[in-house]
Amino acid sequence: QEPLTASMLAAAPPQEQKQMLGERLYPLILAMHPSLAGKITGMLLEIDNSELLLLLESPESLHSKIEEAVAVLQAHQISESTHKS
Amino acid sequence: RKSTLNPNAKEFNPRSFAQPK
Repeated sequence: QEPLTASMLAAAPPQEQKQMLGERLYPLILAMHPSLAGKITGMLLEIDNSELLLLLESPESLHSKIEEAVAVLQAHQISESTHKS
Repeated sequence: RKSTLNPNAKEFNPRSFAQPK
């Protein structure tokens, strides 16, 4: 699979751009967090496309961003369950 | 600094991968 470039993204409509980025991010996230992959991908897709392209080129940055997303998600789930009970 | 990531973000549905059950 060829790398995703800014010009490939620019040629697609905005909603399709996020889908294209998600298709690249998802398998990488799936390898780290299988049960949360769809959710984490969705969270990361709210980041600017230009930054997402940089993350795809930098595994270390991507890993730290994924861990950040997991931490945010877990903190959110804990606060949700605290509020409900 | 507070994370900018949103825990309420919509879940991503991949086209090219089977959905985990």
